[in-house]
Amino acid sequence: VPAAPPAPLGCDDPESEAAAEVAVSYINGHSRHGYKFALNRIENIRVLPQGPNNDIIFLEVDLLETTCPILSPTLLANCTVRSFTDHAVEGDCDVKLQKLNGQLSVLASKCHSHADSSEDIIQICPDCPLLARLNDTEVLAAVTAALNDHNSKTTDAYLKLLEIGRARIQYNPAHVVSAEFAVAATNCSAAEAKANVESCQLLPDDQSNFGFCTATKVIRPTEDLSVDCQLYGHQVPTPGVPFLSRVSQPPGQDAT
Amino acid sequence: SVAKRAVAEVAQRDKGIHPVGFVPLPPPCPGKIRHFKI
Repeated sequence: VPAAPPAPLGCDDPESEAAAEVAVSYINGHSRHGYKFALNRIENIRVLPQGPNNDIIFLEVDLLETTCPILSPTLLANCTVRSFTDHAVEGDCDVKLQKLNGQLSVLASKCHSHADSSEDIIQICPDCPLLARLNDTEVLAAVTAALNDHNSKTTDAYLKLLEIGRARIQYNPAHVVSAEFAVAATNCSAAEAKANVESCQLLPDDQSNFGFCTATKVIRPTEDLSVDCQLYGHQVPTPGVPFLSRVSQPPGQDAT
Repeated sequence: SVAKRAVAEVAQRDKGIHPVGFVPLPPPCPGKIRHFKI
């Protein structure tokens, strides 16, 4: 009598959760933009046996954006998933894994991310500010002003913008633009940059020092600007994944 | 016969009538939501 095929894996089975953990770790480890994502739900799992102790696993997972920037050294387990009212962003991923002799590895992954609909947010929280486009004029102006403000006050390294992570604009009761953006230290001090900003270059990957800034610019009723930047310290880059693969430009020049 | 009883049980289950002690299994997928659903 031929052996009965094994029962199909359920999405909440420990084996599925182990595969999802490897998948999420891979996805975060191979992304250099935005924020770390955390597992929200395993949508589907299919196992194709290839031979003894050799399976191909197709996994569909729903992820949610956390508050940890992708370059942050904070472990995913310590990252907070953004709340619904913070205008959550979801990631849908298809991942192909191989389980060989009990060892899981990712062969391929494909992800799409999208923000929750504005209608959903407004329905539950009518006054919550909504996500703005990253190339919105007001967002770019707020980021430029915030980074200039930080660089004009710091005695440490001159920071350059890497990318804007997210931005929100609120119109009532006050007109407020809040933005979060990733930065990198240059080889100049802020004072040196004042003399010749063009000579300030980002450090090579092996000496890289990244950071993250949060800024709030109040436009109405009274103009105000606050910015807080934190540098992570030197990090060892992942082989094959250049940290500085993104374009580094001042805001207002095709920053998207 | 045994065969007839098994068929009858399945038919009862299909109608949502389960024998005593029957615990329905949760659907295998999708899995549980850990945070919230968008």
